[in-house]
Amino acid sequence: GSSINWPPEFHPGVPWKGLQNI
Amino acid sequence: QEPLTASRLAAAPLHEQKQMIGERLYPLIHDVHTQLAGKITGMLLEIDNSELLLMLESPESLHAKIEEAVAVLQAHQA
Repeated sequence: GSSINWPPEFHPGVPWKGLQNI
Repeated sequence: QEPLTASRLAAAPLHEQKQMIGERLYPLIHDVHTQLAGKITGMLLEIDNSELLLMLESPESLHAKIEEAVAVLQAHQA
């Protein structure tokens, strides 16, 4: 399932992918 | 570096707000949990911006949330 990719990791200077779910 | 205030944050486009908070949170989390910093920051960014701003100003709240996030992460990975 998609939970394997949770949490969306944040790295400085890289657009955070978690924003797609907000 | 200037503190990140609610008004400065509100002036930014929505898609940049989480990014701005993340850029502030990440180094603080990296100091505590170097290996997991990316995941923990990602988890905490799911919290409301108003609460995240309070956490940036309160090391006690931030560290409590970090430990909470680590526990959830470990349970998730188990």
